[in-house]
Amino acid sequence: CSESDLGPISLNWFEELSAEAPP
Amino acid sequence: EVAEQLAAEPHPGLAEESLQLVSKLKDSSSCCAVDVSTAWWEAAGCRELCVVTACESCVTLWKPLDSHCWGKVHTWQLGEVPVIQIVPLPGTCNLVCVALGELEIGEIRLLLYSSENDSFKQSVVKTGTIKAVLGLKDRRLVSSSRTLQEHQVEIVSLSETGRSTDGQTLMPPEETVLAFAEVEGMREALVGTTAVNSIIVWNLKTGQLLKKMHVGYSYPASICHRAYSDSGLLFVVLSHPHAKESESCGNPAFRLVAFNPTTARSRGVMSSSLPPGHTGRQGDVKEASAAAVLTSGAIAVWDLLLGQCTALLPPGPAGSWALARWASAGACLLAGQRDGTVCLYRY
Repeated sequence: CSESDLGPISLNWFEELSAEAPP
Repeated sequence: EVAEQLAAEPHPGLAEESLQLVSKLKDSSSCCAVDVSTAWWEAAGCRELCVVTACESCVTLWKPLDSHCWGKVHTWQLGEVPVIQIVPLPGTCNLVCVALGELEIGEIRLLLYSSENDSFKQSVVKTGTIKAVLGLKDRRLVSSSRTLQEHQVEIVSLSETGRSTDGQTLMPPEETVLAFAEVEGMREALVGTTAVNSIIVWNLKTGQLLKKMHVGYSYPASICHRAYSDSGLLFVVLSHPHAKESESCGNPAFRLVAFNPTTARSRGVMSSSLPPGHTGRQGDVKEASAAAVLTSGAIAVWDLLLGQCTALLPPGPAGSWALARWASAGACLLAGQRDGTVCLYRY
């Protein structure tokens, strides 16, 4: 899978989504 | 004469492939087998991988004996509400859960051995209208339940003696969660699939709902079996019990799908289809291997990374296969028939 298919990929997606999501 | 004929004409599925019958166990008192699983059990300082079989009214623990034989250790009688499924607790010893109910799960019960008073026990962990349940690492149990007013996703932690020590609620999505899978290698991440074909990602520590991603309309009622994160993508193994046959991908039984949790975009990585001429399936996944009982009464086994069916176990002389589960350790398939016979195959 490439970024063109799936958009920008982040290795720290879990931490980033946890920081953004409502508590 | 029959033996000669079988020797001369081995079934092509078994001859070509890699399922080797290791042993067979049969509970003569069992009426109708509903599930089979494995659990680690320790007695007199010796920890062994035991087989757990369930019929509607009782659950039996079997320990390995010499020469591929199995001996009954204990049978828990469970009363009037039928057993629906065994819920293994990964990484635990002397503990196993079962789900009981009529059409839906109404109760989850813990079956255990207590060394305190050297006895086998059972205790109720949760009651309600339970839609899905999964045993997690570290003696935790996650379940989704529904009342007319609310939808609840809850984690219960159990002590070594089987007592509930802690409970936590996860933020529920609007729709009902129908299956869960732990994200391998990420202790605090959990995924679930919902009634409207979404993948949900939670943070187990905080209870936050992190992301909701759509699976796709072509695959209704998808069920998640396994999930892992690699290179910033979330890979999920899904089964598709109700997907229709299509020219592009045949009759899909399992798919490995890569999700980008940052953008919620996804792409299919590998699809495993039913063997030609077979329909219907109800399956189990462990690592890269999937197994499913087909409506023909056969069991099919797939390598999910190759997307290929690697073995087909035809219905035996005694009848159709009804159950297919992977043992929690070792490459071993547990194949069960309705009469309570369980065959262990090395894969």
